[in-house]
Amino acid sequence: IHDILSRSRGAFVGLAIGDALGAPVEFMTSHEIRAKYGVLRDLVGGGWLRLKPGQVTDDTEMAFCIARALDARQGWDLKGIADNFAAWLRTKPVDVGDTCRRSIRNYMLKGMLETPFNQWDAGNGAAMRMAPVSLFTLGDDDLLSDCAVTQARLTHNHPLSDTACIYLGRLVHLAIQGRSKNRLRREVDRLVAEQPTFGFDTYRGLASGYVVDTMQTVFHHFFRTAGFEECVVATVNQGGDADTTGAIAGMLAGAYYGMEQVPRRWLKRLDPKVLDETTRLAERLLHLSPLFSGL
Amino acid sequence: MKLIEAIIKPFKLDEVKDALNEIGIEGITVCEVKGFGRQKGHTELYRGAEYVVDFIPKVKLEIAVADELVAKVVETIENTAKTGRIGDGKIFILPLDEAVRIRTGEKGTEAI
Amino acid sequence: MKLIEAIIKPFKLDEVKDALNEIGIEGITVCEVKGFGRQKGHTELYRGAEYVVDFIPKVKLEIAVADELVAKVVETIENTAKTGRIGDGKIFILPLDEAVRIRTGEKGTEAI
Amino acid sequence: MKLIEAIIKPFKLDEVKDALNEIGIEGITVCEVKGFGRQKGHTELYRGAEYVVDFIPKVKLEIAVADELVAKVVETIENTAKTGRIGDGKIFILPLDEAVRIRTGEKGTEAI
Ligand SMILES: Nc1ncnc2c1ncn2[C@@H]1O[C@H](COP(=O)(O)OP(=O)(O)O)[C@@H](O)[C@H]1O
Ligand SMILES: Nc1ncnc2c1ncn2[C@@H]1O[C@H](COP(=O)(O)OP(=O)(O)O)[C@@H](O)[C@H]1O
Ligand SMILES: Nc1ncnc2c1ncn2[C@@H]1O[C@H](COP(=O)(O)OP(=O)(O)O)[C@@H](O)[C@H]1O
Ligand SMILES: [Mg+2]
Ligand SMILES: [Mg+2]
Repeated sequence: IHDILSRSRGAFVGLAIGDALGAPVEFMTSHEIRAKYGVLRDLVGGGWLRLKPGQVTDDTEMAFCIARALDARQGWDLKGIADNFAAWLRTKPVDVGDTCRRSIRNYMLKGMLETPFNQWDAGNGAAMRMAPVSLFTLGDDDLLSDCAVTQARLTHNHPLSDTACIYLGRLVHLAIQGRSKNRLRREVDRLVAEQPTFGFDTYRGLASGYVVDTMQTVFHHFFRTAGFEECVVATVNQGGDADTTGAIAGMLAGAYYGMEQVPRRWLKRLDPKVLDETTRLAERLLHLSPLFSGL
Repeated sequence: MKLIEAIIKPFKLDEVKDALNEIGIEGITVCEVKGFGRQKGHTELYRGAEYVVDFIPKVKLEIAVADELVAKVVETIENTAKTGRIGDGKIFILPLDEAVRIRTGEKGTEAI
Repeated sequence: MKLIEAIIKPFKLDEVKDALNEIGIEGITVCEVKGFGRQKGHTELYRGAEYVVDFIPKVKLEIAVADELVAKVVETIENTAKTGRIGDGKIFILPLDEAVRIRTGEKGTEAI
Repeated sequence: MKLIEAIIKPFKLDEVKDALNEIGIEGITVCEVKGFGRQKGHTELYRGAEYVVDFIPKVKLEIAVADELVAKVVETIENTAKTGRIGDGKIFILPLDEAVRIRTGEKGTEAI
């Protein structure tokens, strides 16, 4: 159980760490990052959003919206999540994705809890929020699929986004439950069989906000590295949508390697409120999960 | 889609922007203009000085919005930009045939 | 209603404004713009100096008018802004779906 | 006819103008505007004090074109003004009911 808690915390803290590490190099190419930092391996702040070192962005903040809603209701609460998204939007966040803004606005003005299908909705904005959903649904694959898609559809309605959310949840479940990397790799193979466009054997270094590029980047680096720090550093140094690829890689690596592998120096520099809340909410969500009530 | 053009008193800009932010609208293009109005030769306070010139500095906002948001946006600007005194300005609604986000090539309401 | 956009030579502004006032038009919004025209690199006199730059300072007027006044307003601007020399400018007529007077909430032709 | 409005990054103006000239478009009206959007302003030192300048300078182009040229003009602006980074801007297409060349009285596509 200690391991499960450590990996659950690793998933949520890892998300925040990846976000804070990658955000300063979002929209830079791998070459530009190399020219400026050599290898970026610290929470340095700056970047196009002029962040403070250790500051997180919408990736973590939207995940908090979900986690707080589920914790407050002590159960699933789609409207609670939507209300939190709306309240968050009004605080003038440091960044908001175009698709997320449009959808949250439509919720505020029209009460829409599901955005209509849109060919442009294959971004990673729903996938990046999967940490709290994965923890809440630990132990129940049907519940995961259901929650993953309904939360995704608050902002993104596209089969590629839906599929990415479900499989990220499944990978986090397997990781937290202590399954091997080979087992995780077989799960990714299932994803690629179902949706070949996610294939990454011939990874070409595309790390944009297109959910396929994001997932390929995360998978490529997760399966090639052997530790939390190594995985997240390699991912963000790929550039592109680096805060989101970093956040998702951090979630996956955190779920797999656990809190013990998250570097001290990163934990010390991460926004203390974020560290405190991710750690605390991870445990609260774990306690709500089917797996936990079955223990 | 519509292009909403609002001509307002300059000191109202921040307030109008904040009110639009509250309803999820962030993208706005603004330019400084000179207004000539129905009331000629009146004085207006501008940066603490009284103007008797026949033009008055105004600010023009351009906001492209989806059709279903137009009423709400107009109402928001109206309520916020109004002082009840001469020269509060106008809101014009123009038809917008197409919009493109240059960065991504997205078209239509996805572009704005 | 229509939104009339007129791009004219800056020194013609007062003359055009006066001519419009003569026909009962008082509300105008004006901004300074840069014009690039068919004749590139030509010289134009601007404030007594000859310009060879490829942009020429112009003034853009925006006037919202009721449909029945459009022809008269266009004719007035045309006659007053014209010098017969290159660069006199353009008049554009755009459809205007709605207009609101912020101060009073009046809509339509009452608002302009 | 349509009135194409393009809001672009200021350093892209010359490049866009040249690309439009390449496809035979010479008449453009330009003004400096302030952009509010996802790309945020920054703090600036101005007269010794730090200002949080929350707008980004942009340039707005207005180009009246015949219907059959619209697609080409939009494509040209899109390709030239794009950097792929946030803040590249928008292209808006508005219906244009009529155009007049002030110098000659020509109307319609002859006027633009
Ligand atoms: N017909 C119009 N077309 C375009 N702009 C107008 C028109 N009428 C007024 N304006 C703009 O609105 C501003 C306020 O108009 P004004 O007549 O002074 O007061 P009010 O809007 O309170 O009735 C003017 O300074 C001008 O910028
Ligand atoms: N197609 C157009 N769209 C928008 N503005 C235009 C267009 N053509 C010309 N203009 C504007 O009109 C001004 C005068 O145009 P120009 O071609 O120099 O002379 P003229 O109007 O006398 O033929 C330009 O400086 C520019 O501001
Ligand atoms: N809805 C809108 N209406 C009018 N102008 C807009 C709108 N949205 C954005 N703009 C203009 O486009 C510029 C760029 O928008 P921004 O959101 O920063 O990035 P991007 O265009 O890359 O998505 C803004 O600075 C503003 O001038
Ligand atoms: Mg982000
Ligand atoms: Mg991102």
